[in-house]
Amino acid sequence: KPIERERRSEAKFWDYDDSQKYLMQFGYLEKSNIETGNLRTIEELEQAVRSLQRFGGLKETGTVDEETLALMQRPRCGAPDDKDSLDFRPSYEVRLKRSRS
Amino acid sequence: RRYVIQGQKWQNPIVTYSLVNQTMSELDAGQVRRILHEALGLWAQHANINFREVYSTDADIQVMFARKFHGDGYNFDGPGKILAHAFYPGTGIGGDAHFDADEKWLLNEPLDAEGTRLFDVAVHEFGHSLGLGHSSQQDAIMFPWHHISYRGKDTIPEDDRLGIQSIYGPRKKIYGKNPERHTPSTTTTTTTTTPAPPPRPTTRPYYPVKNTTGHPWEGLYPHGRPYTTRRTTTTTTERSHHREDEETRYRTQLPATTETTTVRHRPHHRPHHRTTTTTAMTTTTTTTTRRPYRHRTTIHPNPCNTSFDAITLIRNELFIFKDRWLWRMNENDLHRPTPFEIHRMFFGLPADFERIDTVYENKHQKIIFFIGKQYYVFNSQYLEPGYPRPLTDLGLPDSIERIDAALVWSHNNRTYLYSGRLYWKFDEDTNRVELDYPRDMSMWRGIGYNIDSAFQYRDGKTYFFKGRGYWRFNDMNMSIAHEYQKSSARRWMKC
Repeated sequence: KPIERERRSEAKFWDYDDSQKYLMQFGYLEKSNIETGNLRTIEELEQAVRSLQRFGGLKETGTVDEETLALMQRPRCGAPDDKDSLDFRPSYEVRLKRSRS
Repeated sequence: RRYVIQGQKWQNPIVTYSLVNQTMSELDAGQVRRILHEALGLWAQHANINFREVYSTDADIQVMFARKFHGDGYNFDGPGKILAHAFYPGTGIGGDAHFDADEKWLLNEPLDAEGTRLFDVAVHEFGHSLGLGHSSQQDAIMFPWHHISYRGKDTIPEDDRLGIQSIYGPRKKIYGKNPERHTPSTTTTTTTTTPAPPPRPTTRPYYPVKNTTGHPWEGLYPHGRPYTTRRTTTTTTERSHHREDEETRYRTQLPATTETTTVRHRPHHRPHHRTTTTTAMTTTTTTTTRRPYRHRTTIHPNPCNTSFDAITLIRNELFIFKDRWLWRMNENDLHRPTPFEIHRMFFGLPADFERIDTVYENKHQKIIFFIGKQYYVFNSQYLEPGYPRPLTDLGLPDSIERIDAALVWSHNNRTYLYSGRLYWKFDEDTNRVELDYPRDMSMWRGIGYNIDSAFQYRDGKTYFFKGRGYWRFNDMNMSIAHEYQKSSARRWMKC
C-alpha cells in the first residue's frame, strides 16, 4: 500500500517509540505509562503532537511530519515544556504549597 | 503560551552561585565564570534581584558541567539535542543548573562560529533557576529550543522581562544617585572570603553537596553525602527542629523521650553499654565494653512517636524496623507486642550495625536486608553463605550510598529499589536492575525524594513512608491516593 509505505518512510529518522519518549520527556505525554504499561489512545498521542507543534510554532497537524521531526531534533533545554510539570521542582515544596492552599 | 512562572522564587535578597566543578579541563574556568556572571547580570538588570559568586557548596545556584548519568535522574545524551537543564528555586537541588559537558561550548567565538554559545544557554537556564518556565514566544530567551536570543542589546525580549518582573518586581531605582552611573549590584562580585573547599576527588563525577533549609526529611543525595544545614532564612526553631529530627534519626535513644524496657540477655552475651551525651548541637556516643550483666536496661524507640527505617510483610506478617529493634505485629493482637532486637531473630547481621536501611521478602521467599552499600540475603533466619555483597553486584552505580526502600509493587508485583531522587526496577530472575533505569522519583507523583520505606500491605495497596507519616499510593494514576497522613503510629503501631 503506497500511502502506508510513504507514511512509514517519513519516520525513517525516528521510530514512533522515540517520538513517544520525546513527548514524555518534555511533558507532552504522561510519563507514568512507562511504569504502569497503560496503553494510550491515538487521540492522546495526536493531542500531544499538536501541543508540541503549537509550542514550537508549527502547523498543528497532530502527526509527526517532517517539520515536527526537525523540531524534535533541534538542540534544546532539557527542562520539560509543560508549565504544570513538577519534575524540576523539589516536590515537597509542592506538597507544602498544596497543604497551604 | 507566553512566559510561565513556576511558583517558587528566591526569598533571600542576594542569591549566591558557584561553579562547582572548576576542574573542567576542556573549558577555561575563568572564562566560564565570567560568562555565568554576565548571564545572571542580564537578569539582574531587569528585575529586583542580586547575585553574588561564592566558591563553596553553600551556594543557592550550583552550576555543574556533567555528562550522561550525573545523579539527578535526568541524564544527558552526548553532543546535540539536550544541551542543559536547571531546577526551579528551592532547597536541595533547587536552582541548580547543569550543562552537558559533551557539547562544544563557545566562550568567546563570534556568533557564526560552529558550536553552542554558552552565554545563550546559561541565560536560559538561569531563567529556570529564578523560577521561569518555558515560553512559546519564538524570540524569547525562555523558548525551549536553542536560538540566539540576546545580541547585546540593552534589554531582553519583552516576554522574558514581564516574566521575571512578575516574580521579583522591576529593578529598584536608587534615587539621589546618578541612575546612569548606578549599575545593578550584581556587577560587583565580591570574591568570597570563605576558604576554598578541599580539592574534590576527581575519580568520579563530583556532586555538589547541597544544603537544605531544615526540612526534617531531606537526608541524602543518591551518592549518600548528607546535607548540611546552611545559613538559611528558616527560623531557629525550624533549624533546631531539623537538628533534633536529624539526631533522632541517627542517635542512639535517650531516656528522656523513650520508654525504658528491661530486656534480659543471656549471660554469655557481652552487652555494650552505651552512654549518650547531647551537647548543644552535637551528639557524641561513647561505647565502653563492660563486664557482662545478668540483664541490662535497654531502651527502644518510642513506637508512637518515631519514623520507621523499614516496614514490610515477611511470611505475611507485618514487621516494623527502627534502629536495632523490630516489632512483629500480629493482625489479631489488640495491643502492640514488645519489640526485640533484630539480631535476636536474624542471625548473621554485623554486631555493630546501628540500623537497617530497608528489608523485603522476594518472590523466592528470601529476606533481603540493605545496610549501607551492602545487602544481606537470609534464608528464613539465617544469613546465606557468601553474603553480604556490595550493591554494585545488583547493577547499581557505585555512587549509591544506601537504599532507602525496596518495594514489590502491587500494580505489577515487580521489585523497585529507591535511593534519594532515583529509583530502579529490579529483575529478580537476573538479580540485576533493569537497563532503562534509574529514573527520577517524580514519576511517583506526590511522594517526593529520600523516602524512608515502602511496601505492599495485605490489602493489596502500596504505602510509602517518610518521616513520621505515610501515603497510600494509587497505582493506576501513579500518584498518591490521599494527602500525607501525619502519623503512622495509629495505623501501623496500634497506638
